[in-house]
Amino acid sequence: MTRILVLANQKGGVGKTTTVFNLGVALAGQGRRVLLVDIDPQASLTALMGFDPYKIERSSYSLLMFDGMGLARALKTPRANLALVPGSIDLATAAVKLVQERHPLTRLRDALRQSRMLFDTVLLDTPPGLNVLTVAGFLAADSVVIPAQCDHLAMLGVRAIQDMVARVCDGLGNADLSLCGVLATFFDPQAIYAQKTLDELRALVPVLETVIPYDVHIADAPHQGKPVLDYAPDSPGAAAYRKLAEEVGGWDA
Amino acid sequence: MTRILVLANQKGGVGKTTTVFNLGVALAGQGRRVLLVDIDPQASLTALMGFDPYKIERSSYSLLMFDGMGLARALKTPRANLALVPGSIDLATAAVKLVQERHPLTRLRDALRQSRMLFDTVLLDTPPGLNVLTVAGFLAADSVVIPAQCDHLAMLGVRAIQDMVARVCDGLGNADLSLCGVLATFFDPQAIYAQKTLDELRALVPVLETVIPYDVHIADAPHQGKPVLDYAPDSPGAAAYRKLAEEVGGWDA
Ligand SMILES: Nc1ncnc2c1ncn2[C@@H]1O[C@H](COP(=O)(O)OP(=O)(O)OP(=O)(O)O)[C@@H](O)[C@H]1O
Ligand SMILES: Nc1ncnc2c1ncn2[C@@H]1O[C@H](COP(=O)(O)OP(=O)(O)OP(=O)(O)O)[C@@H](O)[C@H]1O
Ligand SMILES: [Mg+2]
Ligand SMILES: [Mg+2]
Repeated sequence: MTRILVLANQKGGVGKTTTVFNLGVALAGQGRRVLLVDIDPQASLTALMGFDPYKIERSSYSLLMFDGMGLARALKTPRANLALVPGSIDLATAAVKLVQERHPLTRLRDALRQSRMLFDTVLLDTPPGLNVLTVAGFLAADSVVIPAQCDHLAMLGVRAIQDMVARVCDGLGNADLSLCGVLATFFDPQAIYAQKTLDELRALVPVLETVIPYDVHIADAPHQGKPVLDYAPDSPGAAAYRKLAEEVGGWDA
Repeated sequence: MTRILVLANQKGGVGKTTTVFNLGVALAGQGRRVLLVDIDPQASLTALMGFDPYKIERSSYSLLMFDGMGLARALKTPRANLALVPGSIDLATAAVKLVQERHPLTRLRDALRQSRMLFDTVLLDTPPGLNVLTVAGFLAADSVVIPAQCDHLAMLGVRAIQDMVARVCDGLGNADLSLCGVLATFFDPQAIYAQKTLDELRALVPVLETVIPYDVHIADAPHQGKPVLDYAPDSPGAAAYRKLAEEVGGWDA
Protein backbone atom coordinates (compact mmCIF):
# COMPACT_ATOMS: atom_id res chain seq x y z
CA MET A 1 0.00 0.00 0.00
CA THR A 2 1.78 3.14 -1.19
CA ARG A 3 2.26 5.72 1.51
CA ILE A 4 2.31 9.42 0.49
CA LEU A 5 3.87 11.61 3.19
CA VAL A 6 4.06 15.39 3.02
CA LEU A 7 6.77 17.06 5.15
CA ALA A 8 5.65 20.53 6.15
CA ASN A 9 6.32 23.34 8.59
CA GLN A 10 5.79 27.01 7.84
CA LYS A 11 8.92 27.73 9.90
CA GLY A 12 12.00 27.86 7.76
CA GLY A 13 15.19 25.91 8.25
CA VAL A 14 13.75 23.12 10.40
CA GLY A 15 15.13 20.28 8.30
CA LYS A 16 12.25 19.50 5.89
CA THR A 17 14.50 19.11 2.85
CA THR A 18 17.29 17.35 4.73
CA THR A 19 14.76 14.86 6.11
CA VAL A 20 13.05 14.18 2.77
CA PHE A 21 16.47 13.47 1.23
CA ASN A 22 18.04 11.36 3.98
CA LEU A 23 14.86 9.49 4.90
CA GLY A 24 14.33 8.78 1.19
CA VAL A 25 17.88 7.44 0.83
CA ALA A 26 17.51 5.32 3.99
CA LEU A 27 14.19 3.81 2.85
CA ALA A 28 15.66 3.05 -0.59
CA GLY A 29 18.64 1.44 1.14
CA GLN A 30 16.18 -0.79 3.00
CA GLY A 31 14.81 -2.01 -0.32
CA ARG A 32 11.75 0.21 -0.73
CA ARG A 33 10.90 1.93 -4.00
CA VAL A 34 10.89 5.62 -3.09
CA LEU A 35 9.71 8.74 -4.92
CA LEU A 36 10.75 12.21 -3.75
CA VAL A 37 8.79 15.24 -5.00
CA ASP A 38 10.16 18.79 -4.75
CA ILE A 39 7.47 21.52 -4.72
CA ASP A 40 9.61 24.30 -3.24
CA PRO A 41 10.45 27.22 -5.59
CA GLN A 42 13.89 27.29 -3.96
CA ALA A 43 14.22 23.66 -5.13
CA SER A 44 16.86 22.92 -2.49
CA LEU A 45 16.04 19.17 -2.56
CA THR A 46 16.65 19.21 -6.31
CA ALA A 47 19.94 21.06 -5.82
CA LEU A 48 20.90 18.67 -2.99
CA MET A 49 20.50 15.77 -5.39
CA GLY A 50 22.88 17.31 -7.92
CA PHE A 51 20.55 19.12 -10.36
CA ASP A 52 20.45 22.82 -11.26
CA PRO A 53 17.04 24.35 -10.42
CA TYR A 54 17.57 26.92 -13.20
CA LYS A 55 17.95 24.23 -15.84
CA ILE A 56 15.14 21.78 -15.10
CA GLU A 57 12.89 21.34 -18.15
CA ARG A 58 10.18 19.16 -16.67
CA SER A 59 9.45 19.60 -12.99
CA SER A 60 6.60 19.51 -10.50
CA TYR A 61 5.58 22.78 -12.19
CA SER A 62 4.07 20.81 -15.10
CA LEU A 63 2.29 18.43 -12.74
CA LEU A 64 0.66 21.38 -10.95
CA MET A 65 -0.14 23.60 -13.95
CA PHE A 66 -1.37 21.18 -16.64
CA ASP A 67 -4.14 18.59 -16.68
CA GLY A 68 -3.42 14.95 -17.32
CA MET A 69 0.36 15.16 -16.88
CA GLY A 70 1.85 11.83 -15.95
CA LEU A 71 4.99 11.55 -13.85
CA ALA A 72 7.02 9.78 -16.51
CA ARG A 73 8.45 12.77 -18.37
CA ALA A 74 9.38 14.67 -15.20
CA LEU A 75 10.96 11.70 -13.42
CA LYS A 76 14.64 11.47 -12.69
CA THR A 77 16.20 8.37 -11.12
CA PRO A 78 19.41 9.54 -9.48
CA ARG A 79 19.93 6.46 -7.26
CA ALA A 80 18.87 2.83 -7.05
CA ASN A 81 15.25 2.62 -5.84
CA LEU A 82 15.10 6.42 -5.56
CA ALA A 83 13.22 8.58 -8.06
CA LEU A 84 12.78 12.36 -8.01
CA VAL A 85 10.24 14.74 -9.48
CA PRO A 86 12.45 17.85 -9.40
CA GLY A 87 11.38 21.35 -8.51
CA SER A 88 12.38 24.40 -10.50
CA ILE A 89 12.47 28.15 -10.06
CA ASP A 90 9.31 28.27 -12.25
CA LEU A 91 7.41 27.13 -9.16
CA ALA A 92 7.49 30.74 -7.99
CA THR A 93 5.22 31.72 -10.89
CA ALA A 94 3.09 28.61 -10.30
CA ALA A 95 2.42 29.86 -6.77
CA VAL A 96 1.06 33.12 -8.20
CA LYS A 97 -0.86 31.66 -11.16
CA LEU A 98 -2.52 28.83 -9.23
CA VAL A 99 -4.25 31.47 -7.13
CA GLN A 100 -4.84 34.28 -9.64
CA GLU A 101 -6.00 32.03 -12.46
CA ARG A 102 -7.95 29.81 -10.07
CA HIS A 103 -6.48 26.48 -11.14
CA PRO A 104 -7.69 23.28 -9.45
CA LEU A 105 -5.18 22.25 -6.77
CA THR A 106 -5.64 18.50 -7.14
CA ARG A 107 -3.53 17.85 -10.24
CA LEU A 108 -0.47 16.76 -8.26
CA ARG A 109 -2.66 14.29 -6.37
CA ASP A 110 -4.05 12.91 -9.62
CA ALA A 111 -0.57 12.50 -11.12
CA LEU A 112 0.71 10.68 -8.01
CA ARG A 113 -2.31 8.40 -7.75
CA GLN A 114 -1.88 7.43 -11.39
CA SER A 115 1.60 6.08 -10.60
CA ARG A 116 1.06 4.74 -7.11
CA MET A 117 1.84 1.16 -7.99
CA LEU A 118 5.39 2.08 -8.95
CA PHE A 119 6.40 3.16 -5.46
CA ASP A 120 6.16 2.03 -1.83
CA THR A 121 6.74 5.46 -0.30
CA VAL A 122 6.34 8.98 -1.69
CA LEU A 123 7.84 11.95 0.21
CA LEU A 124 6.82 15.53 -0.65
CA ASP A 125 9.10 18.45 0.27
CA THR A 126 7.32 21.78 0.73
CA PRO A 127 8.42 25.42 1.01
CA PRO A 128 8.37 27.37 4.27
CA GLY A 129 5.43 29.68 4.85
CA LEU A 130 1.83 28.62 4.35
CA ASN A 131 1.13 29.01 0.66
CA VAL A 132 -0.76 27.39 -2.16
CA LEU A 133 2.12 25.01 -3.05
CA THR A 134 1.97 23.53 0.45
CA VAL A 135 -1.81 23.19 0.10
CA ALA A 136 -1.33 21.23 -3.14
CA GLY A 137 1.09 18.99 -1.24
CA PHE A 138 -1.46 18.44 1.56
CA LEU A 139 -4.18 17.56 -0.97
CA ALA A 140 -1.87 15.01 -2.60
CA ALA A 141 -0.82 13.22 0.60
CA ASP A 142 -2.36 10.76 3.02
CA SER A 143 -0.17 11.76 6.00
CA VAL A 144 1.66 14.81 7.34
CA VAL A 145 4.99 14.78 9.18
CA ILE A 146 6.04 18.06 10.81
CA PRO A 147 9.82 18.42 11.23
CA ALA A 148 10.31 20.88 14.09
CA GLN A 149 13.16 22.17 16.21
CA CYS A 150 12.59 21.87 19.96
CA ASP A 151 12.73 25.63 20.46
CA HIS A 152 10.33 28.24 21.80
CA LEU A 153 8.60 28.46 18.43
CA ALA A 154 7.95 24.74 18.03
CA MET A 155 4.35 24.75 19.18
CA LEU A 156 3.41 27.71 16.96
CA GLY A 157 4.58 25.85 13.87
CA VAL A 158 2.80 22.67 14.91
CA ARG A 159 -0.48 24.53 15.57
CA ALA A 160 -0.33 26.23 12.17
CA ILE A 161 0.01 22.84 10.48
CA GLN A 162 -2.77 21.30 12.58
CA ASP A 163 -5.07 24.14 11.47
CA MET A 164 -4.16 23.53 7.86
CA VAL A 165 -4.74 19.78 8.16
CA ALA A 166 -8.20 20.50 9.60
CA ARG A 167 -8.99 22.96 6.81
CA VAL A 168 -7.77 20.64 4.06
CA CYS A 169 -9.74 17.75 5.51
CA ASP A 170 -12.98 19.60 6.03
CA GLY A 171 -13.05 22.29 3.43
CA LEU A 172 -10.61 21.61 0.70
CA GLY A 173 -11.27 18.01 -0.05
CA ASN A 174 -8.83 15.58 1.45
CA ALA A 175 -10.79 13.81 4.15
CA ASP A 176 -8.16 11.08 4.38
CA LEU A 177 -5.32 13.33 5.48
CA SER A 178 -3.96 12.35 8.88
CA LEU A 179 -1.24 13.80 11.09
CA CYS A 180 1.50 11.21 11.59
CA GLY A 181 3.37 13.32 14.00
CA VAL A 182 6.06 15.85 14.74
CA LEU A 183 9.64 14.86 13.99
CA ALA A 184 12.05 16.52 16.42
CA THR A 185 15.10 17.83 14.51
CA PHE A 186 18.33 19.64 15.40
CA PHE A 187 18.03 18.09 18.87
CA ASP A 188 20.93 19.30 20.99
CA PRO A 189 21.13 17.67 24.44
CA GLN A 190 23.30 20.58 25.61
CA ALA A 191 20.36 22.95 25.17
CA ILE A 192 18.64 23.06 28.55
CA TYR A 193 15.19 23.63 27.11
CA ALA A 194 15.31 21.14 24.25
CA GLN A 195 14.30 18.09 26.32
CA LYS A 196 11.67 20.14 28.17
CA THR A 197 10.17 21.30 24.87
CA LEU A 198 10.23 17.75 23.50
CA ASP A 199 8.38 16.45 26.57
CA GLU A 200 5.79 19.21 26.23
CA LEU A 201 5.29 18.38 22.54
CA ARG A 202 4.88 14.67 23.35
CA ALA A 203 2.18 15.53 25.87
CA LEU A 204 0.22 17.61 23.36
CA VAL A 205 0.54 16.03 19.91
CA PRO A 206 1.71 12.80 18.28
CA VAL A 207 5.51 12.83 18.11
CA LEU A 208 7.65 10.28 16.28
CA GLU A 209 9.88 8.05 18.41
CA THR A 210 12.97 8.91 16.37
CA VAL A 211 14.70 12.19 17.19
CA ILE A 212 17.17 13.70 14.69
CA PRO A 213 20.16 15.09 16.62
CA TYR A 214 22.04 18.26 15.78
CA ASP A 215 25.02 16.77 13.94
CA VAL A 216 27.53 18.72 11.87
CA HIS A 217 27.97 15.72 9.56
CA ILE A 218 24.42 16.36 8.32
CA ALA A 219 25.36 19.95 7.40
CA ASP A 220 28.71 18.92 5.89
CA ALA A 221 27.44 16.06 3.72
CA PRO A 222 25.83 18.28 1.02
CA HIS A 223 29.19 19.93 0.36
CA GLN A 224 30.30 16.59 -1.01
CA GLY A 225 26.99 16.13 -2.81
CA LYS A 226 26.12 13.17 -0.59
CA PRO A 227 23.45 12.15 1.89
CA VAL A 228 24.80 11.88 5.44
CA LEU A 229 24.28 8.10 5.19
CA ASP A 230 27.02 7.91 2.55
CA TYR A 231 29.20 10.75 3.82
CA ALA A 232 29.37 9.65 7.47
CA PRO A 233 27.55 6.33 7.90
CA ASP A 234 28.62 5.94 11.54
CA SER A 235 27.57 9.42 12.61
CA PRO A 236 24.62 10.00 14.99
CA GLY A 237 22.78 11.78 12.15
CA ALA A 238 23.07 8.79 9.80
CA ALA A 239 22.00 6.38 12.56
CA ALA A 240 18.95 8.53 13.31
CA TYR A 241 17.82 8.59 9.67
CA ARG A 242 18.19 4.81 9.42
CA LYS A 243 16.10 4.47 12.58
CA LEU A 244 13.52 6.89 11.16
CA ALA A 245 13.29 4.79 7.98
CA GLU A 246 12.54 1.69 10.08
CA GLU A 247 9.92 3.60 12.08
CA VAL A 248 8.25 4.99 8.92
CA GLY A 249 8.64 1.69 7.07
CA GLY A 250 7.01 -0.06 10.00
CA TRP A 251 3.77 1.83 9.42
CA ASP A 252 3.12 -0.09 6.22
CA ALA A 253 3.66 -3.50 7.71
CA MET B 1 22.51 60.15 11.34
CA THR B 2 19.85 57.49 11.76
CA ARG B 3 20.76 54.18 10.22
CA ILE B 4 17.90 51.97 8.92
CA LEU B 5 19.02 48.36 8.46
CA VAL B 6 16.85 45.61 6.98
CA LEU B 7 17.78 42.02 7.89
CA ALA B 8 16.73 39.70 5.10
CA ASN B 9 17.29 36.24 3.68
CA GLN B 10 14.67 34.24 1.81
CA LYS B 11 16.05 31.12 3.51
CA GLY B 12 14.22 30.32 6.69
CA GLY B 13 15.71 29.79 10.11
CA VAL B 14 19.01 31.59 9.52
CA GLY B 15 18.78 33.83 12.58
CA LYS B 16 17.14 37.01 11.21
CA THR B 17 14.81 37.45 14.18
CA THR B 18 17.37 36.36 16.77
CA THR B 19 19.84 38.88 15.33
CA VAL B 20 17.38 41.79 15.20
CA PHE B 21 16.49 41.15 18.85
CA ASN B 22 19.95 40.58 20.30
CA LEU B 23 21.70 43.21 18.18
CA GLY B 24 18.96 45.66 19.16
CA VAL B 25 19.41 44.89 22.86
CA ALA B 26 23.21 45.17 22.55
CA LEU B 27 23.02 48.55 20.77
CA ALA B 28 20.54 49.85 23.36
CA GLY B 29 22.90 48.63 26.07
CA GLN B 30 25.65 50.69 24.46
CA GLY B 31 23.48 53.79 24.83
CA ARG B 32 21.92 54.02 21.37
CA ARG B 33 18.24 54.72 20.85
CA VAL B 34 17.02 51.68 18.93
CA LEU B 35 13.79 50.91 17.09
CA LEU B 36 12.92 47.35 16.05
CA VAL B 37 10.22 46.80 13.40
CA ASP B 38 8.53 43.41 12.90
CA ILE B 39 7.07 42.90 9.41
CA ASP B 40 6.83 39.10 9.53
CA PRO B 41 3.29 37.61 9.63
CA GLN B 42 4.66 34.98 12.02
CA ALA B 43 5.64 37.94 14.26
CA SER B 44 8.28 35.86 16.04
CA LEU B 45 10.23 39.02 17.04
CA THR B 46 7.05 40.35 18.66
CA ALA B 47 6.52 37.03 20.47
CA LEU B 48 10.19 36.96 21.51
CA MET B 49 9.73 40.33 23.19
CA GLY B 50 6.79 39.08 25.24
CA PHE B 51 3.74 40.13 23.19
CA ASP B 52 0.99 37.96 21.71
CA PRO B 53 0.82 38.29 17.89
CA TYR B 54 -2.89 37.44 18.01
CA LYS B 55 -3.66 40.34 20.33
CA ILE B 56 -1.75 43.27 18.82
CA GLU B 57 -4.11 46.16 18.02
CA ARG B 58 -1.71 48.51 16.26
CA SER B 59 1.15 46.93 14.36
CA SER B 60 3.29 47.40 11.28
CA TYR B 61 0.08 46.37 9.44
CA SER B 62 -1.34 49.88 9.92
CA LEU B 63 1.92 51.48 8.77
CA LEU B 64 1.83 49.43 5.55
CA MET B 65 -1.89 49.62 4.76
CA PHE B 66 -2.88 53.22 5.60
CA ASP B 67 -1.54 56.57 4.43
CA GLY B 68 -0.13 59.08 6.85
CA MET B 69 0.17 56.69 9.83
CA GLY B 70 2.76 57.87 12.30
CA LEU B 71 4.70 55.44 14.46
CA ALA B 72 3.43 56.82 17.75
CA ARG B 73 0.28 54.76 18.17
CA ALA B 74 1.94 51.48 17.17
CA LEU B 75 5.04 51.95 19.31
CA LYS B 76 5.82 49.81 22.32
CA THR B 77 8.84 50.50 24.54
CA PRO B 78 9.61 47.19 26.24
CA ARG B 79 13.14 48.12 27.39
CA ALA B 80 15.26 51.17 28.06
CA ASN B 81 16.36 52.71 24.75
CA LEU B 82 14.55 49.96 22.84
CA ALA B 83 11.27 50.55 21.02
CA LEU B 84 9.27 48.07 18.96
CA VAL B 85 6.72 48.39 16.18
CA PRO B 86 5.15 44.95 16.61
CA GLY B 87 3.99 42.62 13.89
CA SER B 88 0.69 40.80 13.97
CA ILE B 89 -0.95 37.88 12.24
CA ASP B 90 -2.88 40.45 10.16
CA LEU B 91 0.31 40.93 8.16
CA ALA B 92 -0.65 37.76 6.27
CA THR B 93 -3.64 39.59 4.76
CA ALA B 94 -1.49 42.68 4.16
CA ALA B 95 0.81 40.56 2.00
CA VAL B 96 -2.15 39.61 -0.17
CA LYS B 97 -3.88 42.99 -0.28
CA LEU B 98 -0.76 45.04 -0.97
CA VAL B 99 -0.42 43.14 -4.24
CA GLN B 100 -4.04 42.59 -5.25
CA GLU B 101 -5.22 46.09 -4.41
CA ARG B 102 -2.03 47.65 -5.75
CA HIS B 103 -1.13 49.70 -2.70
CA PRO B 104 1.99 51.89 -2.79
CA LEU B 105 4.83 50.08 -1.02
CA THR B 106 6.52 53.17 0.40
CA ARG B 107 4.28 53.88 3.39
CA LEU B 108 6.58 52.14 5.87
CA ARG B 109 9.47 54.24 4.57
CA ASP B 110 7.44 57.43 4.98
CA ALA B 111 6.44 56.51 8.54
CA LEU B 112 10.05 55.73 9.51
CA ARG B 113 11.46 58.87 7.92
CA GLN B 114 8.93 60.98 9.78
CA SER B 115 10.33 59.71 13.09
CA ARG B 116 14.00 59.39 12.19
CA MET B 117 15.20 61.94 14.72
CA LEU B 118 13.92 59.80 17.59
CA PHE B 119 16.30 56.92 16.93
CA ASP B 120 19.96 56.21 16.17
CA THR B 121 19.41 52.76 14.66
CA VAL B 122 16.34 51.09 13.18
CA LEU B 123 16.37 47.32 12.54
CA LEU B 124 13.71 45.69 10.34
CA ASP B 125 12.93 41.97 10.69
CA THR B 126 11.52 40.34 7.56
CA PRO B 127 9.80 37.02 6.77
CA PRO B 128 11.51 34.20 4.87
CA GLY B 129 10.71 33.85 1.19
CA LEU B 130 10.84 36.78 -1.23
CA ASN B 131 7.51 38.52 -0.90
CA VAL B 132 5.99 41.97 -0.92
CA LEU B 133 6.54 42.52 2.83
CA THR B 134 10.29 42.08 2.34
CA VAL B 135 10.14 44.52 -0.60
CA ALA B 136 8.47 47.11 1.63
CA GLY B 137 11.30 46.56 4.11
CA PHE B 138 13.91 47.07 1.39
CA LEU B 139 12.23 50.28 0.23
CA ALA B 140 12.26 51.60 3.79
CA ALA B 141 15.93 50.87 4.54
CA ASP B 142 19.28 52.37 3.64
CA SER B 143 21.26 49.14 4.15
CA VAL B 144 20.78 45.38 3.95
CA VAL B 145 22.38 42.80 6.21
CA ILE B 146 22.00 39.15 5.15
CA PRO B 147 22.20 36.68 8.06
CA ALA B 148 23.29 33.38 6.53
CA GLN B 149 24.41 29.98 7.74
CA CYS B 150 27.71 28.81 6.28
CA ASP B 151 26.14 25.83 4.56
CA HIS B 152 25.85 24.65 0.98
CA LEU B 153 22.86 26.94 0.41
CA ALA B 154 24.52 30.14 1.65
CA MET B 155 25.46 31.54 -1.74
CA LEU B 156 21.98 30.93 -3.20
CA GLY B 157 20.38 33.00 -0.46
CA VAL B 158 22.95 35.78 -0.85
CA ARG B 159 22.47 35.91 -4.64
CA ALA B 160 18.70 36.13 -4.28
CA ILE B 161 19.09 39.13 -1.98
CA GLN B 162 21.67 40.78 -4.25
CA ASP B 163 19.18 40.48 -7.15
CA MET B 164 16.48 42.03 -5.03
CA VAL B 165 18.73 44.90 -3.94
CA ALA B 166 19.54 45.60 -7.59
CA ARG B 167 15.88 45.52 -8.56
CA VAL B 168 14.81 47.76 -5.69
CA CYS B 169 17.57 50.23 -6.46
CA ASP B 170 16.98 50.40 -10.18
CA GLY B 171 13.35 49.68 -10.68
CA LEU B 172 11.41 50.09 -7.51
CA GLY B 173 12.69 53.35 -6.23
CA ASN B 174 15.29 53.10 -3.51
CA ALA B 175 18.49 54.19 -5.18
CA ASP B 176 20.19 54.65 -1.82
CA LEU B 177 19.93 51.02 -0.75
CA SER B 178 23.33 49.47 -0.15
CA LEU B 179 24.45 45.98 0.84
CA CYS B 180 26.30 46.13 4.16
CA GLY B 181 27.19 42.53 4.08
CA VAL B 182 26.50 38.96 5.01
CA LEU B 183 26.43 38.09 8.70
CA ALA B 184 27.61 34.51 9.26
CA THR B 185 25.33 32.81 11.80
CA PHE B 186 25.14 29.38 13.47
CA PHE B 187 28.89 29.10 12.88
CA ASP B 188 30.06 25.73 14.17
CA PRO B 189 33.83 25.25 14.03
CA GLN B 190 33.29 21.47 14.22
CA ALA B 191 31.62 21.55 10.81
CA ILE B 192 34.39 20.88 8.30
CA TYR B 193 32.85 22.97 5.56
CA ALA B 194 31.77 25.96 7.64
CA GLN B 195 35.14 27.74 7.53
CA LYS B 196 35.58 26.88 3.85
CA THR B 197 32.15 28.32 3.05
CA LEU B 198 32.89 31.44 5.09
CA ASP B 199 36.17 31.97 3.20
CA GLU B 200 34.36 31.55 -0.12
CA LEU B 201 31.72 34.06 0.91
CA ARG B 202 34.38 36.58 2.00
CA ALA B 203 36.01 36.28 -1.41
CA LEU B 204 32.77 36.96 -3.26
CA VAL B 205 30.70 39.46 -1.27
CA PRO B 206 31.07 41.88 1.64
CA VAL B 207 30.96 39.91 4.90
CA LEU B 208 30.80 41.39 8.37
CA GLU B 209 33.81 40.84 10.62
CA THR B 210 31.68 39.49 13.46
CA VAL B 211 30.62 35.85 13.21
CA ILE B 212 27.73 34.57 15.36
CA PRO B 213 28.63 31.11 16.69
CA TYR B 214 26.24 28.22 17.11
CA ASP B 215 25.52 28.51 20.84
CA VAL B 216 22.74 26.70 22.69
CA HIS B 217 22.43 29.65 25.08
CA ILE B 218 20.99 31.65 22.17
CA ALA B 219 18.31 29.00 21.64
CA ASP B 220 17.60 28.61 25.37
CA ALA B 221 17.30 32.31 26.20
CA PRO B 222 13.82 32.78 24.65
CA HIS B 223 12.40 30.10 26.95
CA GLN B 224 13.06 32.52 29.78
CA GLY B 225 11.76 35.42 27.73
CA LYS B 226 15.21 37.01 27.66
CA PRO B 227 17.82 38.05 25.14
CA VAL B 228 20.99 35.93 25.35
CA LEU B 229 22.80 39.04 26.66
CA ASP B 230 20.70 38.88 29.85
CA TYR B 231 20.27 35.11 30.05
CA ALA B 232 23.93 34.17 29.59
CA PRO B 233 26.07 37.33 29.43
CA ASP B 234 29.35 35.39 29.42
CA SER B 235 28.38 33.00 26.66
CA PRO B 236 30.05 33.09 23.21
CA GLY B 237 26.68 34.07 21.70
CA ALA B 238 26.30 37.11 23.96
CA ALA B 239 29.90 38.18 23.33
CA ALA B 240 29.35 37.93 19.58
CA TYR B 241 26.24 40.13 19.67
CA ARG B 242 28.07 42.75 21.75
CA LYS B 243 30.88 42.69 19.21
CA LEU B 244 28.36 42.98 16.37
CA ALA B 245 26.82 46.03 18.05
CA GLU B 246 30.23 47.69 18.18
CA GLU B 247 30.88 46.86 14.53
CA VAL B 248 27.45 48.16 13.41
CA GLY B 249 27.65 51.14 15.77
CA GLY B 250 31.04 51.95 14.30
CA TRP B 251 29.51 52.59 10.87
CA ASP B 252 27.85 55.75 12.14
CA ALA B 253 30.98 57.23 13.67
N1 LIG C 1 20.13 17.64 12.35
C1 LIG C 1 20.89 18.57 11.75
N2 LIG C 1 22.09 18.92 12.27
C2 LIG C 1 22.87 19.87 11.68
N3 LIG C 1 22.53 20.53 10.56
C3 LIG C 1 21.35 20.23 9.99
C4 LIG C 1 20.47 19.25 10.54
N4 LIG C 1 19.37 19.17 9.75
C5 LIG C 1 19.55 20.06 8.76
N5 LIG C 1 20.75 20.71 8.89
C6 LIG C 1 21.25 21.79 8.04
O1 LIG C 1 20.46 22.94 8.32
C7 LIG C 1 20.19 23.67 7.12
C8 LIG C 1 18.67 23.81 6.93
O2 LIG C 1 18.09 22.55 6.73
P1 LIG C 1 16.94 22.32 5.61
O3 LIG C 1 17.31 23.02 4.34
O4 LIG C 1 16.69 20.85 5.52
O5 LIG C 1 15.69 23.01 6.28
P2 LIG C 1 14.28 23.31 5.57
O6 LIG C 1 13.23 23.21 6.63
O7 LIG C 1 14.08 22.46 4.36
O8 LIG C 1 14.46 24.82 5.13
P3 LIG C 1 13.44 25.67 4.20
O9 LIG C 1 12.33 26.08 5.11
O10 LIG C 1 14.28 26.84 3.75
O11 LIG C 1 12.99 24.77 3.09
C9 LIG C 1 20.88 22.88 6.00
O12 LIG C 1 22.15 23.46 5.77
C10 LIG C 1 21.07 21.49 6.56
O13 LIG C 1 22.20 20.82 6.00
N1 LIG D 1 23.65 31.20 16.79
C1 LIG D 1 22.66 30.40 17.19
N2 LIG D 1 22.91 29.27 17.89
C2 LIG D 1 21.91 28.44 18.30
N3 LIG D 1 20.60 28.64 18.05
C3 LIG D 1 20.28 29.75 17.36
C4 LIG D 1 21.28 30.70 16.89
N4 LIG D 1 20.64 31.69 16.23
C5 LIG D 1 19.33 31.40 16.27
N5 LIG D 1 19.10 30.24 16.96
C6 LIG D 1 17.81 29.58 17.15
O1 LIG D 1 17.41 29.05 15.89
C7 LIG D 1 16.00 29.23 15.69
C8 LIG D 1 15.77 30.03 14.39
O2 LIG D 1 16.26 31.34 14.53
P1 LIG D 1 15.43 32.62 14.00
O3 LIG D 1 13.98 32.49 14.37
O4 LIG D 1 16.14 33.83 14.47
O5 LIG D 1 15.61 32.48 12.43
P2 LIG D 1 14.85 33.34 11.30
O6 LIG D 1 15.79 33.50 10.17
O7 LIG D 1 14.27 34.60 11.88
O8 LIG D 1 13.66 32.36 10.92
P3 LIG D 1 12.41 32.71 9.96
O9 LIG D 1 12.94 32.61 8.56
O10 LIG D 1 11.40 31.64 10.26
O11 LIG D 1 11.94 34.10 10.31
C9 LIG D 1 15.47 29.91 16.95
O12 LIG D 1 14.99 28.92 17.83
C10 LIG D 1 16.71 30.55 17.56
O13 LIG D 1 16.61 30.68 18.98
MG1 LIG E 1 13.62 23.01 2.41
MG1 LIG F 1 12.31 35.33 11.82
